Amino acid sequence: NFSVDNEVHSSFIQRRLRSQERREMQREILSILGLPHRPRPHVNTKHTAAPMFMLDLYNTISTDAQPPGYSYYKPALPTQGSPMMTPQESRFLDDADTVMSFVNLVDQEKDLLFQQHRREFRFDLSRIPEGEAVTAAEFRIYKNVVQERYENETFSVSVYQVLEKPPNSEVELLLLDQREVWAAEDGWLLFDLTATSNLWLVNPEQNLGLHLVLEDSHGQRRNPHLAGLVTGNGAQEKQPFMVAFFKVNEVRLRSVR
Amino acid sequence: SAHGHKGRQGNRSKPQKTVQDALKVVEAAADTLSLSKEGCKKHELYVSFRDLGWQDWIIAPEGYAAFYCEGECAFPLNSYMNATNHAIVQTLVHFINPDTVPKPCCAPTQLHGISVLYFDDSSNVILKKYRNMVVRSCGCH
Repeated sequence: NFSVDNEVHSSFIQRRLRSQERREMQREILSILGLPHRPRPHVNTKHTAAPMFMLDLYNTISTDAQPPGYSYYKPALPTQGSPMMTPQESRFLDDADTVMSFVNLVDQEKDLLFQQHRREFRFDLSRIPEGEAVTAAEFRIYKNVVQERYENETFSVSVYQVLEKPPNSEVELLLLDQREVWAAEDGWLLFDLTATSNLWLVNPEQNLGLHLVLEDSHGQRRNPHLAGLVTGNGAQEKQPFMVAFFKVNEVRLRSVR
Repeated sequence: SAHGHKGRQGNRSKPQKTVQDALKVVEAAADTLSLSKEGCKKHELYVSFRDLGWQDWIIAPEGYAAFYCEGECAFPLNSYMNATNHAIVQTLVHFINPDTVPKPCCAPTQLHGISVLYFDDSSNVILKKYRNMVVRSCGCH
């Protein structure tokens, strides 16, 4: 698609590409983008939490980089209600070459049947870009306001790394991060996963997932839903996800084709 | 190449005339298309992800203005944008010896990056910064 504007000159004659040419053109552009093939996402809903958060990041970068008068970086989606970016994430974003969000692979419906007082999360980190190192990673989970009898209560939200899952015995856990929250609080809770994700990248077999545990002020384990935590059944734009920031640590050479 | 085949050509003037005629035709065609007379300039080239039918996996942008550099870097270079000193020297040397020394190239002098937001096969979302994807300015090198 070639066009002419006031500042530049076009010497191309526009014509429709033949299907073979079109395929070759697509292959070339995919190669420039560093992709071996066209991705085929099985779920491509753009209105879930992770894509909305990522679109926020994209708009931040594009607004910063956008030359005056340009209109090519129009956001494709509204960002209202998307997960807010913290100042720390803004710094991570400045340093990053790539940012990636990961969907939770654990079926929360099934999980709910077996575990009343904890939730399990798993993220597949095997498809991260080649030659890039994690500079920061976090797990994000949304907390709604609780307006029932727990309104004045505080809760403790803990995120554990699963170290081992021995058959017929309790799983071995490592506490990664903990938050104290009021029942009346509302918003995204962030848990640092930088060290854990680096470990999972080096030793993928140790990626056995995360456990989230909720305790009330008496130290009793409770169902995360009682504190308003959205773990699977809630609104699409409030679903938990993981985000990682990457930086290129080696020179990328494009192969000759 | 004509030099190496000298001995095998029976009629030396006829092929030379043919080559000259052919050159005239090429020059005339170039004049008509106004390609070769055009100086080194930035030209519009918009890569449309929408037209490629990639909106099922590319979230943003819909496309980007990549631009490209095209045109002749011929003597005198002063009128062309961003000619390097070396390009001016090379143009002069080309002028003296056009068969062995090529003209300078019309190429990008400033490049900028873009970011692309897309789904991968596992429905994870990737935001990637691509450096040097957009031509900001062109010049003779």
